[in-house]
Amino acid sequence: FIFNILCIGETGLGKSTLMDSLFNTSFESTPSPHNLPAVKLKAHTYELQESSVRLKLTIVDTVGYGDQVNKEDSFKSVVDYIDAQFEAYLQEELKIKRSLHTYHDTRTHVCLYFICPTGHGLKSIDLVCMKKLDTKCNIIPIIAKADTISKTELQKFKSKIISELQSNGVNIYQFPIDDESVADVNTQMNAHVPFAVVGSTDFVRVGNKMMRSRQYPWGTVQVENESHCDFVKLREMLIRTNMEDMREKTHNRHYELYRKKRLEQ
Amino acid sequence: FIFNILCIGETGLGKSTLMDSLFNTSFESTPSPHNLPAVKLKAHTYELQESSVRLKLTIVDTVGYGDQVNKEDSFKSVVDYIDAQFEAYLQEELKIKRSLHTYHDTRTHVCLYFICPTGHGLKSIDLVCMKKLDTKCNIIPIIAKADTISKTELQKFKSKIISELQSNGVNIYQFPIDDESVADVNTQMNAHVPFAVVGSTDFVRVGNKMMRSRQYPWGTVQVENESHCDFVKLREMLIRTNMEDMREKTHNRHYELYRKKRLEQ
Ligand SMILES: Nc1nc2c(ncn2[C@@H]2O[C@H](COP(=O)(O)OP(=O)(O)O)[C@@H](O)[C@H]2O)c(=O)[nH]1
Ligand SMILES: Nc1nc2c(ncn2[C@@H]2O[C@H](COP(=O)(O)OP(=O)(O)O)[C@@H](O)[C@H]2O)c(=O)[nH]1
Repeated sequence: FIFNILCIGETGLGKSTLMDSLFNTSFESTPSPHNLPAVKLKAHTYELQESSVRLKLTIVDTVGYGDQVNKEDSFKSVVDYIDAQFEAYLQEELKIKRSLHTYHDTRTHVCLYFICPTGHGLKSIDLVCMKKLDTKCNIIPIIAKADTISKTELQKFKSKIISELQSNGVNIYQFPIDDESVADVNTQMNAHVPFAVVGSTDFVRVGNKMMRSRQYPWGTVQVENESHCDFVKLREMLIRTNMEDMREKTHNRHYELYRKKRLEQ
Repeated sequence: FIFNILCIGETGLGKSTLMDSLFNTSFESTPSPHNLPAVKLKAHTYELQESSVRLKLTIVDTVGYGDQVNKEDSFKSVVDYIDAQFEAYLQEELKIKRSLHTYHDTRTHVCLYFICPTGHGLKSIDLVCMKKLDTKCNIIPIIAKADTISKTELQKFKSKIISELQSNGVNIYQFPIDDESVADVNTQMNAHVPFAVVGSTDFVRVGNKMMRSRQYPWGTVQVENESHCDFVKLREMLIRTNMEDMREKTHNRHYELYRKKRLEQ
């Protein structure tokens, strides 16, 4: 069972910490410097067990995204990467002697777009980038480092983001509501997007359990506490409920669009 | 007594909130959108009373700094603004019939540079901008929204910033240690730069006092609590101890350099 995640966001938004929190790993990521001259896409592949399913998970990180003085090429590298995976699959599909069932599919199944927790709204690069990507992959926008934002500010911030996405015609991934078994929870979850997440590689003892937390002099944020952030919701949506739907939409919608445009050239 | 502050930093870093916190004002700032095509410098002037001194305070905000896809012009607008104030002063100084003592001095006395709390280090634009400004004004780098960073991360972050400034030859403002009456406190304070600040326009009752605070589900950050952030240190250094020194260095060092280069042209 293959699943490929692309994490897009500026350096220092907690992307690697969030991935470690979601998948209980320590992605041996050496912190990346801020001053790379261009965006580099770094992929890590892991063999994991997620609730009795053996998962071959690949996480691609955009190193240096948005850090350059001129950010224009930031998202071009990302678009090129996604297209390259479609192209590789297409080449395999077009072979006379092909073996698609053993082919290691690297197509991006979901793009987690990390939004800077400014409290004001999206940045120009966020809108430009997501607009370029919304016909190429499933986008789930995420508010990074949500422990920066108070409860009252968060509601306004989420509404602002959703309205900016709508007025710019950006189509983000909708959790599917056509399948009765998941329609209810997915409908509720769609209303919470963008998920405001907190991640941590530190644990604090609570009772007799070790809980992922961020400790401050004024209090401790518990990653899995739903009144502290939407981490549990994201994990539910991403890993437990909709992984198969994201793979299907990638194959039946995004890939087909790429293939059609490519073969019409 | 005139004092001019220039606040440089990306939209949403809490610049206006910090100014309100430092000067007990509510700067009627309508939150700025993120997608201005260029940086606009907006000045607000206030008549304040700071411990028995009547202060004519002007705060200049860089609206849209770092938000454009191409950030190159972000700092050019800032450099042009600072030079324009020197130029205006020079023109007055060169007049035959002049009145410098009634001239409304708009030269920048201090530049508060707001650093994004990524935890990793400075961004390319931060280094490029501060390098362009360090011979033109007194720079005090500030870690914005410091309630995003835990105590252990903060020490590493501060050291990383200081070492990046040093290895890039950026000269930030040093609190003066030649005057015996302030040498001790200034020497201590120099060791805490960049100040990690939190600001707030909300108040929470603590005992019988209303304290500036940011309330979260997991705890309340108190802006004036020195174990929560360096707000009190910044206020001490900026307003109570070194305002006169910053005005002097602007006039005797930065302005003289500008004037010399200008008259040599
Ligand atoms: N406030 C806050 N800080 C975080 C969070 N997640 C990670 N960090 C911190 O942010 C810094 C950068 O995290 P990292 O995962 O390396 O970010 P990346 O560059 O996007 O991969 C580190 O100091 C982390 O401890 C979070 O949810 N909230
Ligand atoms: N976490 C945190 N948020 C802050 C702080 N100061 C301001 N904010 C919030 O950040 C958002 C932007 O603040 P604002 O002062 O308008 O930023 P500006 O665009 O730089 O002037 C608002 O939602 C503020 O409530 C702070 O010290 N910490």
